Formats: sequence, structure tokens, C-alpha cells
Amino acid sequence: MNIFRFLGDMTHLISILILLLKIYATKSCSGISLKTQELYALVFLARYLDLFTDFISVYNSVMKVVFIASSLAIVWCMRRHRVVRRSYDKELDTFRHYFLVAACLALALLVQEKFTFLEVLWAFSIYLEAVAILPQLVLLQRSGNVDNLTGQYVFFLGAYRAFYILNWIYRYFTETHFSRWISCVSGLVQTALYADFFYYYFISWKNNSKLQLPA
Amino acid sequence: ASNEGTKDEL
Repeated sequence: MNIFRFLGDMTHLISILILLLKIYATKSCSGISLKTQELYALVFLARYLDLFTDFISVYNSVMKVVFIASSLAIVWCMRRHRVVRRSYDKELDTFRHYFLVAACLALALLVQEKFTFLEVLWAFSIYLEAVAILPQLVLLQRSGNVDNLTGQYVFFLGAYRAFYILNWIYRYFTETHFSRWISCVSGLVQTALYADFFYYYFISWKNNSKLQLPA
Repeated sequence: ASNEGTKDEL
């Protein structure tokens, strides 16, 4: 464990807490893409199958349970909670995310570290996580005004993988046989997708103005 | 050895 990875995990956790706070405090999920939340639930379920087979550390196991439980709770809330689901922007959240799932599964079958069930699913989860934010970014552009909590949620979500890139650079230089090119390439793509959001987020922060994404 | 190096991250 190194500081970059710890900061990455904490940033990721903060993003989830911000989203839970927004939904719980405002009883609303306006501006949040249910499709992105479903993709994240799929990412965690596909990646953390080793939760019961490979014990790495208490921290690792606890965080896996927290990520799986929180992502499923958010999807449940947005689909079933009688008050929250009424504020879901169903007509704006129209990204065909099943294509993302199919493309990532196809890519995972072609490119993975070892052609085994767990490795294919792990690669699938890495590829899917890289593109899972797309429905959310499309929804933000369509819904125009972005409320503060939603903006902060997306910002922390983007920042977490940027910390992971620093972690991979650090591990590359400090560990002998450290090869995670699947994660590195996907992580770079994932963080690059946030580039324009980060730009507009910084502008709104600098001008102390409302976060506006160009349509 | 390289294997656990790739799966110890979240």
C-alpha cells in the first residue's frame, strides 16, 4: 500500500459518500445517471468475486464490501425508493450502456492476462470502469445546470483514478516485476474522459460560478 | 509472485 493508492481509495470512498449524502439529504437523484450506477455495480461485482477466495487484508475486504453494498444500495434507491425514483431524469438518461457492457466483455475475452473465468471478468471490470462514467457525463451535458453535490461527486470520482495512475508509476519504479498495463491503459483512458469535466469544474471554481457544461 | 502484485488493488 502506498500513499497514492490510499488517497485514491479515500477519494473514491468520498465520492460515494457524497452521492449517498445527496440522495439521502435531498431525497432526490436528479442529475444522477442510473445507468452509470448500474455499470459501477457490475464493475464491483465482476472485480470483487475473489472477496471470499483470496483474503488480502482486512482493509481490502472491508472496502470491497463497502463498494459493492453502496453501489447496489444506490441502484436500488434510484429504482425502487418511492420518493427518490420520482426525481430520476429518465428521459435524459438514455445512453445505451448495454453496448458498453457488450464491448468491454468482447474486449476482455480478447485481451486479458490469462484466459480464465476470473481473469476475463477482472479485465472486463477494468475496461467497464473506464467507460462507466459516460452516461453520467452525457446526462450532465443534457441537464445543463449541475448541482454542487453532483459536481463534487463526479470530480472525486475522476480524481480517484488519477491517484491510482500515480500509484502505478510509484509501484513501477519501486517494485521489480510489477506489470499492470491493462489497468494503466484503462486508467489513463478513464481519467482522460474526465478531462473536459475537470476543465469546466476548475473554471466554475475559479470564477466562483455555477458549473455549466456546454451542451 | 507477479500475480498477487496485480490483484491486491481495489
